Amino acid sequence: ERNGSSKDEL
Amino acid sequence: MNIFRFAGDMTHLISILVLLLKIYATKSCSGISLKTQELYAIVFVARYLDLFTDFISVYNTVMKLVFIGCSLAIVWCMRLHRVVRRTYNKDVDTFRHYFLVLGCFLLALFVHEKFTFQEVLWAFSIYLEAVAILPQLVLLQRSGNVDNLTVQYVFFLGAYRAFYILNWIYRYLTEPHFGRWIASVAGLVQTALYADFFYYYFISWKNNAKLQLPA
Repeated sequence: ERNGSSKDEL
Repeated sequence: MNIFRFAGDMTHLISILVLLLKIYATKSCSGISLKTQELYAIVFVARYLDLFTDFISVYNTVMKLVFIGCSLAIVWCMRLHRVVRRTYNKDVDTFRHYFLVLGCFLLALFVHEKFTFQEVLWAFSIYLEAVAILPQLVLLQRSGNVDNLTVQYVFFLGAYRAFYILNWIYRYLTEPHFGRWIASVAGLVQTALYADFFYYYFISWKNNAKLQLPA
């Protein structure tokens, strides 16, 4: 998954 | 993905499954606030708008679909299921939750990361999630002792956000430019809201008594 991307959390 | 975030997502999933189990197994939603469930459905729809535009990972997409699906299923069950809806006690679930929606939306208009449709709705969903449990906590206080499954539901829901705070601390320490202030501050507020509930839950568990919330 793209790390540190703005909205990678649920 | 770190262990705190994964643990948080799993406890979040467990809380929703516990709720679905309670409703499905007992065919009753007594002690559950429909307003909190409606707020959670709004939170997930407002937050997961990027479901079809930004692919992050299979895990991310699947979990978003599960969360949206389950929260809408719970609201559908409590509103329309011919057996369950009769057990919904609307005269104890009286929190005026539309004020929460309006307040969070206004706050999101002023405090957000970028002034775009998706970012404002994302901030709105973060603020709304922080306060979405209020109707449920008010209902628990009003109905005094409640059944264990509802208490466990709130417990797992609180634990999930507490894990997420550990996740934000971990990411802040390990990732150079990780700044998630909106979610972190709102997450702290959310976990603080549960803190007093946890306190009474722990006391009742220690004394092996039923949960007694101060009136």
